[in-house]
Amino acid sequence: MLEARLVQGSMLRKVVDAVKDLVSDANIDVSSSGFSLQAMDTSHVSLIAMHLRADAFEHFRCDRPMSMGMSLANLAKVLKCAGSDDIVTLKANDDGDTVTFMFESPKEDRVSDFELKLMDIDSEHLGIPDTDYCATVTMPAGEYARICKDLSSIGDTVVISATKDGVKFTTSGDVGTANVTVRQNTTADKKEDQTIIDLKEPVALTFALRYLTSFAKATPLATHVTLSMTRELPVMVEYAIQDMGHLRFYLAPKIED
Amino acid sequence: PPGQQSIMKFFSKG
Repeated sequence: MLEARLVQGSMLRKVVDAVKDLVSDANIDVSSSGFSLQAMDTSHVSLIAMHLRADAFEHFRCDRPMSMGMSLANLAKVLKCAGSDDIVTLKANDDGDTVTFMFESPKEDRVSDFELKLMDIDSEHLGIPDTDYCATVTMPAGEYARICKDLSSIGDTVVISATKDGVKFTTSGDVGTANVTVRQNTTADKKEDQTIIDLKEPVALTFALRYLTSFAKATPLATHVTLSMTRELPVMVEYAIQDMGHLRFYLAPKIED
Repeated sequence: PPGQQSIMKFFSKG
């Protein structure tokens, strides 16, 4: 059986809210290492990989690995019923077709439980190789979200180029063109305002802004987002889930027509 | 969309 008690229950809601518009149904895999989710969007252009470590939970018991298939829209509906400070406990039997979410208020004066029906989902698990990235930029998550939003109002695709001068985001459309350059800034007073660029080799890749903008729905999860790029390979957009795990998005680059 | 590659091209199955 599975029993997992997460004090910061709101993290689950933030994760689901970040991915539910890209993926409608997904398997949440549970094992002794924790919770993980891997899913492609319906167009098979991007891949989501989430992991919440077992030690992130106050109590974690998983007798044997299980896959819990669920509608993420329905999961979001359930998690929306939790208070923002509630402790969330998941319970499921090994061969059951439901998972139960229990929400406890911090003062222990309100307890609710919701049973969610599970479903069988055929999903292809992809192996993600370790990659030596040419460029890694860690920037405030809000800044990344703003760039995606601003550029989306001008064009549909963005060229992200990393050079020693910084990371430049370029788009063009009927309105005209737009460039935003982000430079390293490790001297900001507040750590959450810092930008760190690790460049091994210059790299430039073209991406659909629609997906990069969708990834920014994970902004509430973390102060920073990390973009990792290498030539001709998918970009990895990573949000740390505090010290409990990560939510990674991979997006295949566009090539010349 | 034109020029858009599938993510499956980059990651192995299994």
